[in-house]
Amino acid sequence: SNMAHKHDEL
Amino acid sequence: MNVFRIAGDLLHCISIFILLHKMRKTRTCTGISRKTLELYAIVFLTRYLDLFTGGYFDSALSLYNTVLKLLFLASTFYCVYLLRVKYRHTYDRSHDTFRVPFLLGAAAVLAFIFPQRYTILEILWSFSQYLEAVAILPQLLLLQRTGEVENLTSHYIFCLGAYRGCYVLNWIWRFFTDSTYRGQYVTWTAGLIQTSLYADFFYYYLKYKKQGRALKLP
Repeated sequence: SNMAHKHDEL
Repeated sequence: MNVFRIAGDLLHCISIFILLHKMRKTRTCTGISRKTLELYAIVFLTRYLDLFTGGYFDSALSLYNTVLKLLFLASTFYCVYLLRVKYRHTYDRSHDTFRVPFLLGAAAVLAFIFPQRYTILEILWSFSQYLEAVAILPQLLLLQRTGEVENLTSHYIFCLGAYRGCYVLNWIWRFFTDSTYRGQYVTWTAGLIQTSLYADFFYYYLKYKKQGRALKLP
């Protein structure tokens, strides 16, 4: 679930 | 990365370009809300703290994000400089009176109650999402008070709203294509609030555009 909170947007 | 995300980012860049072009061409900042731009400066400062954590060259996406983050920060601060220093004598101070502390407070409360996660960086990130959702309000109030809106100013706000609208489509796309993405409820909430705030403006923008006249807000 760590991936779910990776911010890869602006 | 999908077509909605790229279109959104492109519209965001275009909106900033239109704003800078308008101010530099007319050598004034009439009709532009300093409060909205300062809120955007706070939004980018609190959201892009990950610029200090490195990883710029991890992937093509990281590099792309880093370049745009720096661009948004630099251009927003440049706009604030134009409003505060260079063209300050043309600034509509008496009309730009939205109570900004109210927005900052509401975004802070929401960020503490509903952050994406309970860490300092995540609370600040969530704060930036909630604040961005409402940052346009001082600008919309200013336009309503001055009545008729210059073309370039209306194009600027239209692009800004369309940018977030594209992001909502991007999130819908990712919801179905990227299962790790579905828990981003802060993004969903803030994005939907933000896009809906533009609904009224879009309506009048398209109406007057169709008639080929300058936009007037009631």
